[in-house]
Formats: sequence, structure tokens, C-alpha cells
Amino acid sequence: MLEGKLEQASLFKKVVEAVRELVQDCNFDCTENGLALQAMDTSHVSLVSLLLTADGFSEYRCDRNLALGINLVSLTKILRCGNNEDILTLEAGDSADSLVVRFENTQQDRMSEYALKLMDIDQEHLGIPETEYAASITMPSTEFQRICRDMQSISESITIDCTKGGVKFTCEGDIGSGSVTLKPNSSADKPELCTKIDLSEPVSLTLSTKYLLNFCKATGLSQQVTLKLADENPILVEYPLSAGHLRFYLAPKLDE
Amino acid sequence: TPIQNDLGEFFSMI
Repeated sequence: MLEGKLEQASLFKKVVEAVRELVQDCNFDCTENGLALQAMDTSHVSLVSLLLTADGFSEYRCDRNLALGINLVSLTKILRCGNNEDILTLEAGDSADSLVVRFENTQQDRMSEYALKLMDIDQEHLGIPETEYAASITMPSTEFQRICRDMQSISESITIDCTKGGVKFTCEGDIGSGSVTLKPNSSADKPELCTKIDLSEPVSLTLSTKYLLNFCKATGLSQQVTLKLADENPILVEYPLSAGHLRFYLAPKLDE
Repeated sequence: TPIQNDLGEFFSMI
């Protein structure tokens, strides 16, 4: 039996909104530690890995591990029936064929309840190898979104070059080219606006603009985003949550 | 032009 209560429906709504274009059907793995989701997009180029830990719920109970097969388009329809500020409760029995989604307004005078039919999903699970990343860049998530948006109209690819001096995003297309360079900076009163670079060696990766921009749907979940890069390896784009994380992996574009 | 790789080439199925 799963029972998870979130004080604000907006967190779950935003998470689902952020991944539903990449992933259609997926299993939500429920354990005593929390809710997790791991799924590749249909073209097998990117991977979504979500963790909502139990301590992020105001009430959480999961006696037995459950895999809830969910169609995210359908879940979105149901989540839109609730307001952002509503208290959200997710409930499923051990052999339930549906997930019960309950909304309660803050005045506690309106309760609504919806049931989402569950599916049997035979999902491939990927083992993500331990990677020694050459660079870790933490920057404002809105800045990352802006760069991806701006470069989207110029090129299908963005190259990220990271050195000690800064991180440079470059794009090259039919109409011309562009680049944005960010230098590490710090501001004690506004840490969310800082750019931080941890580097063991310079690294360069070329990545699909379309996918990077898709990851930016998670911008509203966190003020900061961390990009982890290693040569000829998938990039890790991580949005930390107050209790858990939303991670995206994207395979690089490599020269033949 | 660089070629988009499949994620399966980096991560193994379990």
C-alpha cells in the first residue's frame, strides 16, 4: 500500500510537466525511501531519473515495493484537475489497478478525488555507471534555459566547452554562429545567481539543442541547475529538489 | 557533422 501526501500539488504537477514530453509511459517505483522514476525517451537518446524522497512528503507510507505503470498524458489530465496550492495525496493498494489522486484545498472545504487506471509496463532499466566527471558547472537554471532558447533558432547542436576560466556555449548553423561565455562568480547575498565551476580537466561536449531545451522544462523546479561533463560521455543535467532530484542524461554527438 | 549517439552505447541494460 502506498500513501503519499504532498503539502503542495505544484511540486508533483511541475515534475510531471517537466518529463511528459520525453516519456509517455513509465513505472513509478514506490519504496519505503520514496518515489522514483527512470525512463528513456522513445529515441533512446536521453534518460530521465526522478527521485522524490519520503521526507519530502508530509506523510508517506509504502509497506511493499510497488511499480505503478502510468501514462503521463493521462496523469497530466488528472493533475490539471487540482490547484497548485492544493494538498495532494497519492494512494494505491498493493494490487490496485488504479492510482487514487486526491486534492484538498488549503481552506479544507473542498475535496476532490480521481482514479487513474494503471498499466502493465515492461520497462527496460538502465544501469548508470559511476562516472568521473571532468567538470561540474552549477549555474542559474534560468540562464541555462535562456542559452538553450537563444541557440535553438541557430543550430541543432550546442557545444559546451569548460575550462577553469569559464564555460562557453557555442552553436553553429546555416545562418551563422553564436557563443555565450559564463565566468565563475559568487554573490553571498544571492547564491542562486552564482555560477560555480569544479574542474579536473578541460572538457568539450556537443549535444542536441532540442533535448537540452526539453530538459529546461524543469527550470521552475529549481533556481540552480548542475551540468556534469566527461569527454565522450553522456551529460548529466541535474535539478535539485527540496527532497530528491530530477536528473536528465543525454548522449553526446560525436564525430564519426 | 557529429552524429547523435544512442544512450544504450553508454549505459547497460539491467
